[in-house]
Formats: sequence, C-alpha cells, structure tokens
Amino acid sequence: AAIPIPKGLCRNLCHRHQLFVNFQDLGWHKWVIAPKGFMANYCHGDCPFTMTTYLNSSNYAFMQALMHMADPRVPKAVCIPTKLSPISMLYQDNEKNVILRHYEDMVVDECGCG
Amino acid sequence: SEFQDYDFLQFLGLKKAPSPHRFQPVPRILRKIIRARETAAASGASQDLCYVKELGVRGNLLRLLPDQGFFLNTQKPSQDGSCLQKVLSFNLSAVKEKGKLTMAQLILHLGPRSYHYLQLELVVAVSVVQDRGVWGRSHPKLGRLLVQKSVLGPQGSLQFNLQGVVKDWNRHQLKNLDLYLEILVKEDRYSRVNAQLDNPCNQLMHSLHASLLVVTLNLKHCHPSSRKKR
Repeated sequence: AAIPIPKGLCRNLCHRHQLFVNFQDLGWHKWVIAPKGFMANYCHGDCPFTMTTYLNSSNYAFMQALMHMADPRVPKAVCIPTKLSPISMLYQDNEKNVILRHYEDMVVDECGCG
Repeated sequence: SEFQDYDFLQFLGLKKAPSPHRFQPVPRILRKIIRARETAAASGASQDLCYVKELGVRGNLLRLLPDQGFFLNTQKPSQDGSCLQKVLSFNLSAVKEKGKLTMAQLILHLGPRSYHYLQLELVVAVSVVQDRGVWGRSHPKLGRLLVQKSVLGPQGSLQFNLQGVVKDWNRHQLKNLDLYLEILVKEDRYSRVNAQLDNPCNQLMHSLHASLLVVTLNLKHCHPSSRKKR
C-alpha cells in the first residue's frame, strides 16, 4: 500500500513556476522591438532526500542529499533548471541597426534537484 | 539595479542599454522570422537557430543596417529616363563577430505609394563605389556592377542579394560599404508615366528608404555544416 503523502507537501516540492518577464517593467521596451516579453519561468521548491529520485534529480543531487543527511554542513540539494531553451529578440542599437539575435538558456522548460 | 543591468546586458553582447530616439522601419521578413520563432518556441518544437529558413541561408545573427548615403544630381530628372542616383553607404563596423557573412541583401523600400498600377518599369543598377572622391561633392569612381534588373510595376520593397559583397567581406572584413544606386525609368513608358503623374522620380526620391540586411554565422555557436558520410 502506498504511504499517504501529507497534504501540501507536493505543492512545496521542486517544480517549475510560471514567470512572465515584461520588457516594459525593465524599461527595455525602449530598445526591444519584439517580443514584448517572454515566459521565462523559474524553479522553486524543496528537494527532500526521500524524493530526490523522483524529482528529475541528478546522481550528484542524490549523493549531496545523502551527504547532507550524514553531515548537515553539506547544503541540501537545490531546485534548479534542468532544461532551458532560447528566445529570439529583435532590437535596435544606438547605431540605428536593427538586430535579430537568439539568446540561449533564457526559458526554463524543466526543473530538478541538483 | 543599474549594475546588474550592465552585467546582464554584457551577457547579451551589449555594452549598455540602447536608447534609440525612434525605431527604424522593420522589414516584413524580420517580423516573419521572429513570429515563426515565437510560435515554434511556444509549441515546444525544436529549432535550428543556426539556419534562417525564411532566407535559405545559414546564420544565427541578422542585422539591418540603415543607409547613410546621399543623393546625386537632385535636379529634375533627365529625359533619358534616369530617375535617381544615390550613393548608399553602410557602416559594417558592427559586423565583427568571429565567423562569416552568409548573406547581404539590399532592401529598397519604395515608400507607401505604389507604382504598380502605373505599370511603371524601373531599371535598378547597383555598383560598388571604388573611390568615394570628395564625400558628397564629386561623382564617385565606380567599380564592378553588382545588380542590373528591370522591374515592372514595383510596389512595396525590392530585394537584391549581393553575393559579391559577401565574398569581399569574408576576404577583407570591410568596415564600410559604399554602393552606387541608379534607378531609370524605361524610355518608352516614361512619357506616358510623366503625363499621368506629376513627377514619379521626385516622389521616389522622397520616399526611397534603403537598408542592408546582413546575416552572419558565428562559428563558436554554430558548427560548420558537415556533409553526411556515405
């Protein structure tokens, strides 16, 4: 029989959260032509030792969690992006050049413990 | 916050946040490319960011450079059909990425007025400027002809791929590119057009907007295409 998981625990586990970066909030709308913003997302949540194998964790995260159990001076495994994707940006520089460029690792697609 | 901004902008390859007074007109092709990339990203489809499908060339950075040149012979157009002559000047100093130029496309935006309904036939000729002479005063010394094309009923914008410029840049990494543009109206149609319009050449001179679209491939981020082994 499955062990019941206390309510609220799942919600606190490491996972991806939605975050929209609006260039107007950063004042970047003055030079970025497109897009107006992008869904950057972020990773947040706990990486408890018992769950590391389920949370898209690396072997290293498992070892770190194990070491944390043995010696609390070793920090816990943390919730980090494990898969990122690029965005394309169209902007104008000070020389009136319009530039279309791709920027790697701007969007969090997946999170895990590491 | 400013410090963090600076750090992040450096990461993006910028020295400081640009502060343009107004945006340059963005050609349809750039809007189409970015829209396609956004759609692909939203759907989670894999993208080859080192290939510009819409232009059919390899490249990971596109730049639209504004023309900084000037018109020659701004008096009334001659009866031989010569409509306008302009020195187009592009500052290529920003194109210094380690890599290679894969495309240089001259875009001539004719302005909001459509010449399509007039059945106006234009002959567009573009040559390399070999010697600028006295900038803006004397007629430049011309080099080889890059483009000579007849266009019937033009509207919107005209695009010309300048393969010779790509070869030159990859050999010498030019800082500036000066071109000589001449637009002629086909003689047999000129009188008819003149009768219908006040002065199409004069209008074209006021509305013409030239820019150079360059595509570069950064070999650090994009590996050169390899042929499949048989």
